[in-house]
Amino acid sequence: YVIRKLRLFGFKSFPRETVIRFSPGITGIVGPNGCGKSNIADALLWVMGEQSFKNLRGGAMEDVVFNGSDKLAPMGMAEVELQLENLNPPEGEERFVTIQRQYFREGDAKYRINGKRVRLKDIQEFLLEIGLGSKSFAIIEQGRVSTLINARPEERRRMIEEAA
Amino acid sequence: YVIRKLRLFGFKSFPRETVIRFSPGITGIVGPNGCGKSNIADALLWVMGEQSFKNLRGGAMEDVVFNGSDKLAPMGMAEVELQLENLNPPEGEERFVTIQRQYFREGDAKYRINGKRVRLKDIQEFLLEIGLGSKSFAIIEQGRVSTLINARPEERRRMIEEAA
Amino acid sequence: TRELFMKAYDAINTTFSAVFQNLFGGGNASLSLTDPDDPLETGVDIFAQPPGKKIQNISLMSGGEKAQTALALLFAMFEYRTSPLCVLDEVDAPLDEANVIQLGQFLRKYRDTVQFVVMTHNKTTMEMVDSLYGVTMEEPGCSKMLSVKLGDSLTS
Amino acid sequence: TRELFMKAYDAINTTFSAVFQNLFGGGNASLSLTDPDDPLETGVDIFAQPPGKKIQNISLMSGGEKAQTALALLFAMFEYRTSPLCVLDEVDAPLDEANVIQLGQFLRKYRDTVQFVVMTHNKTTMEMVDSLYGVTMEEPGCSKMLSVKLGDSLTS
Ligand SMILES: Nc1ncnc2c1ncn2[C@@H]1O[C@H](COP(=O)(O)OP(=O)(O)OP(=O)(O)O)[C@@H](O)[C@H]1O
Ligand SMILES: Nc1ncnc2c1ncn2[C@@H]1O[C@H](COP(=O)(O)OP(=O)(O)OP(=O)(O)O)[C@@H](O)[C@H]1O
Ligand SMILES: [Mg+2]
Ligand SMILES: [Mg+2]
Repeated sequence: YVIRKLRLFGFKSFPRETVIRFSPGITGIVGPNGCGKSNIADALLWVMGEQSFKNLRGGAMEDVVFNGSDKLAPMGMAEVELQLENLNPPEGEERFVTIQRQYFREGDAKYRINGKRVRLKDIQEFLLEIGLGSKSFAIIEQGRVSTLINARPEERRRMIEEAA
Repeated sequence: YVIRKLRLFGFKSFPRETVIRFSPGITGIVGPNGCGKSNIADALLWVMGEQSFKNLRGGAMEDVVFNGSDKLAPMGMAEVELQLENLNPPEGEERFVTIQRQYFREGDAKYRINGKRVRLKDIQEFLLEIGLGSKSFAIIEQGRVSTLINARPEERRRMIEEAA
Repeated sequence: TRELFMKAYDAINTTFSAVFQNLFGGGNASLSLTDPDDPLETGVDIFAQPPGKKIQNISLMSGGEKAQTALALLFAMFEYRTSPLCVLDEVDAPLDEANVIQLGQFLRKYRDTVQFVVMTHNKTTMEMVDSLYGVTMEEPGCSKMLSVKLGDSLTS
Repeated sequence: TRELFMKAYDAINTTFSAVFQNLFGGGNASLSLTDPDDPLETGVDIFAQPPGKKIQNISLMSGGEKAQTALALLFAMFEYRTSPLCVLDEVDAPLDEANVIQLGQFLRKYRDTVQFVVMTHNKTTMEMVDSLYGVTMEEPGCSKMLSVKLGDSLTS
């Protein structure tokens, strides 16, 4: 499987529908301080099932929803979609798979795979099958590269277990 | 008071006697990863009375003593000296003041002001008088610039108290 | 010590918001006491609003925004309690090019009253210093100083 | 799961020391179990010795050395459990110029099996990517993407 497209709408500092296409190899993301680069990493972490708002740098899950700016009003929902492509789809299976996550300011959350409502558990199981299950070493957040070194021995063990 | 000279001998990665002269204004220190830049910041923190080996990135106070390299044997003592100049010395007082700290691998520690043996407390009191007492905001260690922001409200209060 | 603390807090709070606006080119920032009735035990909260943004939980700020806000608070404490020396070890690492230049200009404003020692890998920062030292490990494991700017004697 | 853990641990340990030597151009590194008799509960320690230096407590390593050692361990885990995606958010911030180039070369070795997404402020890192996006906040508080390299359609 490869990552094809990420779509953000109302997620953190992305009030307008934004699509990022990923090509194979290395994609660089640049821009001034505070423009939204780490929010894209958060969007990937979130759509892949991250449940702790602390790991998304917020004080509550509601902080993933666009909170307004000088000129724009706050929004009521955050939505992120990730499109994956299976390079060798077995007979009868879809070539493209899209996982979607929505969160409403009142607290409702909805998950979808190819448009069909599913539970969070279904998304997590699908990702585990394709090797995207363990995010602890697939997404290195800003300032946390040396966490592996500074962690306690038991925490390092848990990371190795995730890889096992 | 201004800082004139820092002398390191056997401190961390400085086995040979090394003198750094400081001019007024801004002094830059550059060099590849692992060459010894932060060890200079540690030397300043240490000679000014830092007692916690954790704040010096060590596992024990002994870690401030040069521990050897491929070719050089470990040393038995670490010594750092800081020379300060009083720009308006009152009648009869010295223009230059040198504070020195030594640590021996067995655990002995010696402190001197202008060559005379003193206690650590004397060094700390002298520094407090000349405005170098509170190091928490005078020396920002690597990777810790955002600590002020990430700290709990009570810790921020303590920092303001130090400045008071 | 109650008066001492409140006097320091008020002065630092005023300078903090001025320095913040200077570093960010606008916006607002201020401190607030978590328990104003008890000045001896109260904690201190930070509010920061970069220009054009809403006030938010400071944990949502970016890496660079947090570093700059921390530097603004640091300098405010410095103004209140001037110390002859300030060591900044790679504080420019999270900053983009424009903010590195901004930090350099800021340090030059203070250089008559404070001696700064700045460790960095950033070429822009290197250009704004008064004197520059290099540290090498030609001999593995053994640090040696070289004076790379403004000539004078090679310290070793 | 005992066998699963030990199999992963052994493979990661071997790759870790090879990748470490590759990134540092020499030296040694290895993992060790704090309690080898109890593979289900044991912790994992890290030993690292940059070239020319003695083995020391890893807390004494420099900011850049710690980051590089962490990246070596990360890549070792990646080799064992290949994941299609890896996001690295400003991991080059503590590295000097030579090590940034080294990291870039390293990423290019893996690029056929892994998609990397790399956030950075470092110009050297920007030059080694396959496609580049810029993020701007022309409208304050509202992020917008621009495609800055290799043409194709401007995403918005
Ligand atoms: N729910 C939200 N609504 C609106 N804005 C938000 C929300 N959550 C975060 N932000 C804004 O996003 C900005 C941070 O973005 P981000 O951390 O992605 O920056 P960055 O590009 O990584 O910057 P740096 O280079 O400094 O790391 C903050 O200024 C914050 O105000
Ligand atoms: N007691 C000691 N004896 C010998 N070497 C030591 C001792 N303590 C620390 N070191 C060495 O000093 C080096 C770290 O130096 P330092 O942290 O100053 O590097 P740096 O120049 O700040 O690098 P970076 O740019 O990565 O931050 C380590 O490689 C460590 O092995
Ligand atoms: Mg960021
Ligand atoms: Mg350092």
